[in-house]
Amino acid sequence: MKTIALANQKGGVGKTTTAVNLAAALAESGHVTLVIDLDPQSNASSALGVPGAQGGSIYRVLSGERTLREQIIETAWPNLLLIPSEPDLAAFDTEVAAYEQRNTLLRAALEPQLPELQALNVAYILLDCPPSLGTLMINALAAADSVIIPLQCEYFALEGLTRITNVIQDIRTETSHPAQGIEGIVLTMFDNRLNLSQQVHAEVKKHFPDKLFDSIIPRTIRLGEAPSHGKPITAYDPAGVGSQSYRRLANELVARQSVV
Amino acid sequence: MKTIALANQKGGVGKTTTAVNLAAALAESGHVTLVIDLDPQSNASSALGVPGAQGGSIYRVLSGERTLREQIIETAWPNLLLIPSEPDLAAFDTEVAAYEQRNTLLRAALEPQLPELQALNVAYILLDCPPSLGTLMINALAAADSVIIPLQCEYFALEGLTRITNVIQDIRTETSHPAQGIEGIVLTMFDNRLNLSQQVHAEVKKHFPDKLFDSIIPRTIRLGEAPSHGKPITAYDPAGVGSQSYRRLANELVARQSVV
Ligand SMILES: Nc1ncnc2c1ncn2[C@@H]1O[C@H](COP(=O)(O)OP(=O)(O)OP(=O)(O)O)[C@@H](O)[C@H]1O
Ligand SMILES: Nc1ncnc2c1ncn2[C@@H]1O[C@H](COP(=O)(O)OP(=O)(O)OP(=O)(O)O)[C@@H](O)[C@H]1O
Ligand SMILES: [Mg+2]
Ligand SMILES: [Mg+2]
Repeated sequence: MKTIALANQKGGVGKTTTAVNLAAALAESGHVTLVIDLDPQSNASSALGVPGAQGGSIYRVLSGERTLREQIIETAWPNLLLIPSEPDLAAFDTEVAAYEQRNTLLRAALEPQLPELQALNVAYILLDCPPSLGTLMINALAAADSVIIPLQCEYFALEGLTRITNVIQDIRTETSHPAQGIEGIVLTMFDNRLNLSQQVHAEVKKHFPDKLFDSIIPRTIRLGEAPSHGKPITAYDPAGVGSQSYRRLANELVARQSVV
Repeated sequence: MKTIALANQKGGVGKTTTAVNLAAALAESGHVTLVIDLDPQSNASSALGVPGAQGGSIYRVLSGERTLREQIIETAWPNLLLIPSEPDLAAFDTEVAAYEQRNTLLRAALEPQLPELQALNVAYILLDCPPSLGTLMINALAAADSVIIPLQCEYFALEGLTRITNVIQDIRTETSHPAQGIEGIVLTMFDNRLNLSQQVHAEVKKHFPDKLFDSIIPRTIRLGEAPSHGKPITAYDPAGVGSQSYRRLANELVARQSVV
């Protein structure tokens, strides 16, 4: 089992879109995948057809009221599980500010549940993070084995890249995490016709050559529409470019795991 | 003088792009405008050609080390002033969590400085907010006379709209703010050819008819490129569609002020 955080403090770069559609592509190819929605906006929950906090929520787990296993719900698609978010999560930073263990609450909730998750055959856990450097993102980085950084092909997103890569290193040291840091950087909303997209691609290749996924996610109309139907792209437009690019990303991710 | 917050907890919807370019359009038409960058990402600072925290920062003001006036710097364009952000701002939520007055620190810093700001002829203060419902955004809502909500023409952004409108009402009650709430909602990254853009436009017109600005900001390549040159759109592509749409928005905003 591997836990991967989708993190980038820059807003609107495709964290949720990548968490949901990568999870759907992994599930489609037979890997049981659990999405945990750590964003109070609960976009990942609604993108999977589960409007806010129906049946369970990660907030109940972080506050110690429920175990992780109890909050897992099934989605409409096989092998695709979810722990939703809820609006109360927005107050989390302030609520736990005085608590010394505030940064490792998610890791503490996950570790004792490993046997339960293995019994469910969970192969991947994907953590969707909110756009900030707050306690929820820190919890995700402390709990994850590695981090996928979705990077929108725009200037502000590129400018923020060294920020998130530094934060990942800092959190790992602070919470004495054994595993490797960055799983990879995936370019999102790429538009072949734009200079900006080409420039961002060239910059990332230059500075992070061994971290950049080969799979690039193009900007497509269907990827923007899918969430309004409460479906991942693999269900909304199974033969389209969006589905193909997320399947390619899933295959690339899986192939990396078998290389020791 | 009017203080306006650019707020929306959804990430990547055009808060910074609107703060910077609306400010530039107001400045161009003779209104002295001060942009305060409340986002630790300091995108507004770099979009105005001032890389992180050179010469001043709002963090110094909120922590009480400096007065607001002392942190104001000039940009390369007449009538356009800035108080930059800095990375330390990311720790603000946790640093002030135990402090009872944490939500009104910005208002407390602004009020005594009104004579200084009037001496500078400041007509508008625009507050660029980070993408979260944390203490920095609450400070902005408590300090502002009104709020402009940039709304990207996408599903997740539309889904989050009632969230931000509710939060604005809550904060005003909590911090006993006398002024009106929402100045208006401005559609951003609008693409005439997309169903999604048309649908979002129709939905907002239906639910918030008297709040929607007539001016719509289209998605343009130049608006995406301008920040990488450290210039507002009015300097980077003065005759283009992006500049025209932000000038129209500025004119609409100014016209609303004179109607009592
Ligand atoms: N490849 C794509 N093609 C077209 N639209 C996309 C693509 N990826 C994401 N989007 C759209 O762009 C917007 C931003 O994406 P998304 O919400 O996934 O980013 P995020 O990083 O999760 O945002 P936040 O920072 O608010 O959590 C959404 O409206 C989404 O539907
Ligand atoms: N009208 C537009 N046309 C083209 N690109 C745009 C437009 N408005 C914004 N952008 C680009 O879209 C991205 C998101 O915009 P911006 O950073 O202003 O949003 P934000 O709400 O401030 O994001 P955050 O939530 O991270 O603060 C940026 O890369 C910006 O350059
Ligand atoms: Mg998201
Ligand atoms: Mg911004």
